[in-house]
Amino acid sequence: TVPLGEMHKDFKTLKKEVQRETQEVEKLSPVGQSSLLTSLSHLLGKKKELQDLEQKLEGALRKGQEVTLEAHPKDALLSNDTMVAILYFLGALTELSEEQQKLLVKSLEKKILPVQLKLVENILEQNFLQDKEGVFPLQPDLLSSLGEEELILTEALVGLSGLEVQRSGPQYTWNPDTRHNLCALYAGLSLLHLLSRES
Amino acid sequence: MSMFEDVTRALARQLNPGDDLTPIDSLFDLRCFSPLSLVLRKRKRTWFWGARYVCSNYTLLDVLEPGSSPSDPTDSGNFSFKNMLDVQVQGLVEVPKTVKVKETEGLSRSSTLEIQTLSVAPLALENLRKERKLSADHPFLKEMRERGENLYVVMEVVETLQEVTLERAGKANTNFSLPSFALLGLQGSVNHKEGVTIPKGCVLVYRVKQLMINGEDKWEIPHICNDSMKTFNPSEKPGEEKLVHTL
Repeated sequence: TVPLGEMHKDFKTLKKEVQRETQEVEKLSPVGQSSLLTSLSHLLGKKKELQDLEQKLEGALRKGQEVTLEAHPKDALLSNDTMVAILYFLGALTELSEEQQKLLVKSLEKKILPVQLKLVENILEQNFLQDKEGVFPLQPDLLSSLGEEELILTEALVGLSGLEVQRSGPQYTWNPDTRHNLCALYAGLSLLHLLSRES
Repeated sequence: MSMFEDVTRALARQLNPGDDLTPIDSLFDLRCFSPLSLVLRKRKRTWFWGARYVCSNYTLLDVLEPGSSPSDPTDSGNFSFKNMLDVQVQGLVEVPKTVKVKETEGLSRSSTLEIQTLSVAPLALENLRKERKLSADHPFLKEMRERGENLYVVMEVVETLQEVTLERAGKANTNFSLPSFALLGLQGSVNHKEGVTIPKGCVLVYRVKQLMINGEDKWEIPHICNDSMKTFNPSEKPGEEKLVHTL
């Protein structure tokens, strides 16, 4: 881990960090990944339970205990690196509000995670280093594939980060205070997108 | 994000672009993050969404052997840092004492917070370190040592000087309506608070430093820390249990 003060803080760094951790999760067998997705889908929206899992996993990691994911036909044993990566994403997911977590599950069901991931990536790419509020145009094709309900869902998901997306325009108002939450949302979307690719 | 979180995060950002101030997430954590409280770090640290700490319900003083100087607290209900440890009470030097929080995010114009910092005085801490050793048999320390946890001490807090009620100025920080949520089958799951009352003396943001324990009962709080430092020397860790968790 790079000491906080020395880290170059930009979206590229976040992207690399998230990529590195997703690669670790990717090492899980397909059934392991599917089992992880099922577990997360049940826990998202229950912040306390998600935090409990986070603590349990951290404890197991520190004590060198084994952790397995229930899967058929064979349970998947988690390596230390995979546990660390899962913890990274649990950290991101618990940063989100319960409502955002529930919206993620809905988005998963509706298979619109790739669009949402692209949207958040695009917003962060453009504004990460912006320390002032401002109105920015939204790439018109980013949301064009979404139906009305999916659009509402997506607006609500980023809206709960504190970012206002306006359809008329379309545009959004960047607020630097939303950066932490959007970064966590980006990581959460990346993980869920990865785990749901096959299904 | 709750309105309280909005406020504490905005405050942390405003006071400390260097990012080592941690905002409090909930009013329930009000008592957990006083100066000298012991906390645990919750997760792998990343700058992008910040480190978070978990309340341990203990302070550093709880895990030290009883000592005469500074005097032992006998009434924890009336615990006063000023009398006990000469904790330095100082106004903010680099930022104004009254910080106006986020007009732009929909808080009303009267939403101002009067705050002050409370920080542990280095000299008082050094005296404490010399005079009072760790209580090695303390069950909390034993448990933490067994689990190989790192412990952190709250060294500085920013707290409210007056009770304040913050209200949204008509505009919520989100631009979607509750009926939209009903459409998504999420009716009742979103609780938009329009205002929050923050009591006087409520810690809003805090700064921690890692506690380092050498041997059985020696302790220190170094000025500079890095992620490889462990509160407990790993070689002193008792035999590891081999348990299997299934998720």
